[in-house]
Amino acid sequence: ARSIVAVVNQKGGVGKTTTAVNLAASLAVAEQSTLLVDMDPQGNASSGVGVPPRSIERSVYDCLIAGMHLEDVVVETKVPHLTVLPAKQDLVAAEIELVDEADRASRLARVLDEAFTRGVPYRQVIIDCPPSLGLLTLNALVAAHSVLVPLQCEFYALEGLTYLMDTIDRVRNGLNADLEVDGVVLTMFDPRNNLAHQVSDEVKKHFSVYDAVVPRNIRLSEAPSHGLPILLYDAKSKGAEAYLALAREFLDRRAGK
Amino acid sequence: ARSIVAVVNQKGGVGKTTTAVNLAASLAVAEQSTLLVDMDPQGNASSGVGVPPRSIERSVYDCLIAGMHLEDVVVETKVPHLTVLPAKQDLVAAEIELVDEADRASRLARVLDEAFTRGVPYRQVIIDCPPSLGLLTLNALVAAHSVLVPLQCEFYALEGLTYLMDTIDRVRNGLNADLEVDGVVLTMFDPRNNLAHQVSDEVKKHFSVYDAVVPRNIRLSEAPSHGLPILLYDAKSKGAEAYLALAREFLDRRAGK
Ligand SMILES: Nc1ncnc2c1ncn2[C@@H]1O[C@H](COP(=O)(O)OP(=O)(O)OP(=O)(O)O)[C@@H](O)[C@H]1O
Ligand SMILES: Nc1ncnc2c1ncn2[C@@H]1O[C@H](COP(=O)(O)OP(=O)(O)OP(=O)(O)O)[C@@H](O)[C@H]1O
Ligand SMILES: [Mg+2]
Ligand SMILES: [Mg+2]
Repeated sequence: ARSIVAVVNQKGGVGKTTTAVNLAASLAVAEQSTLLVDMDPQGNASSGVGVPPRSIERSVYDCLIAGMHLEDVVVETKVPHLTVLPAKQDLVAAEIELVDEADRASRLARVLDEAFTRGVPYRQVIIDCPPSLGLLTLNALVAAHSVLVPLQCEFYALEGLTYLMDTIDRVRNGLNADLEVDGVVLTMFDPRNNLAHQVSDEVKKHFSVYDAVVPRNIRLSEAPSHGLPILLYDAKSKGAEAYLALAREFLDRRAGK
Repeated sequence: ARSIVAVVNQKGGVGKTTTAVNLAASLAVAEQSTLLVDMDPQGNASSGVGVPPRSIERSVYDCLIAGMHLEDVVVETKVPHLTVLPAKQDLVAAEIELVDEADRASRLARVLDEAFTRGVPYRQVIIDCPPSLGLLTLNALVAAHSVLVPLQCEFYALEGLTYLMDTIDRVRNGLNADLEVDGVVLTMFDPRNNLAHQVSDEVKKHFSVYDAVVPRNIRLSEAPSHGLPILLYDAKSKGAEAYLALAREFLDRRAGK
């Protein structure tokens, strides 16, 4: 069955985009037809797969606001089986333009539903979100079957987790009754750092945490400047291994469904 | 003369809060009466100076929306001469409640103006902002005399700089003609990393960059879990030295104004 996952955390810089891009690329390499949706006006996920915002005419904004079909906006990437619905800065305007619309929170869900009804082939949809819990992230939470939460093991990042889970509960009790928390992914993990182990132990007490842990790895921060996911930039790096392991575990968790 | 500075960057996790908290604390240690304003619903700057959001009744929300006086909401910190106007999660509601108000972007400017007219003593005001360019950050840009931009020397962080500077120009041409860009502060700088030097060289071509560079230093990420600025947590650390140097340079740039 198809899986739609929102990668969410209102705390900034915790590895949402790095996780969305590299999980999507790893799933594509496993021959899963994958769509990466960029819901962040920064357009980092788009750049991360070699489709920088300045290079495109149409973006997810045109689907959300102008009713353009997904198939007419998506762009193929250098990775086989990986397609991106790109974002650019105009997406900022969508938050303002949708405020008074009754269906403001379910536009993305409709864009995806209608595209699947027309027969678009994606088995996996991964949605990258901005560092906030505003209307763009809300659209992702309403459209998704589950939520993946990248977490940097630091104090400020831990503080925001409760509020994030409250927000997910509110969406589950409102617009998306089926929304599940898929799990927490520990990112930029430095095993020499005491705080990292303390935070990780604390999180494991309350949430489902993926076994796959992403270590701090310089190659992961270099890859986006080449417009490549880590698998195409440096497949032997620790970062690439971690995201392949994450993709395997991600698919295993879905195997029986 | 008094200085009001907004610490802004829509890219998440680049060290805005760490810079706001530790610059404010270093200015206070230099006997400058300093107010730290937390305009991020995450409330990280408040926690970073030992005033966690769950411990307070009133917050900046009450000043912005209910017209409460600044003096009735601020909290003294463990650092002499450092006071905080704390934030908590209710600040999220302010963005929604202000949308239809004509003066929605200048509420913070008015709160500060009216407080100074009543004679509050602060010489330095440092405003921490959330990772977005929405109404809360806009309020900070309208209230401020200048903007300090923390920048992590990585690819995604560089991408957003142009849009940030365009936004500052727009505010300067609109609601705050006197708004200046104070400068860029390089954060989490790792000198062994090529990309960091490439990004730093690029940024120096287009912007005023502070000589004081903040290195990656684990003590900086430990300090917030104790509710202490780095100067009180580990005054001998590289992080403390860097923020003291930044405060010295910050004051030198203002001497004579
Ligand atoms: N495991 C890692 N090791 C080293 N660097 C990393 C790792 N993961 C991410 N990075 C780098 O850290 C920075 C933050 O990561 P990223 O941009 O993916 O976070 P984000 O949560 O998407 O940020 P935002 O909140 O702005 O959307 C980026 O420069 C990225 O290249
Ligand atoms: N120089 C540094 N060395 C090591 N860790 C740092 C440094 N500066 C900040 N950090 C840590 O990196 C993380 C991100 O920093 P911080 O929260 O200050 O960024 P921010 O820009 O305020 O994030 P947000 O966009 O969520 O508001 C925090 O966990 C912080 O403790
Ligand atoms: Mg991102
Ligand atoms: Mg912050």
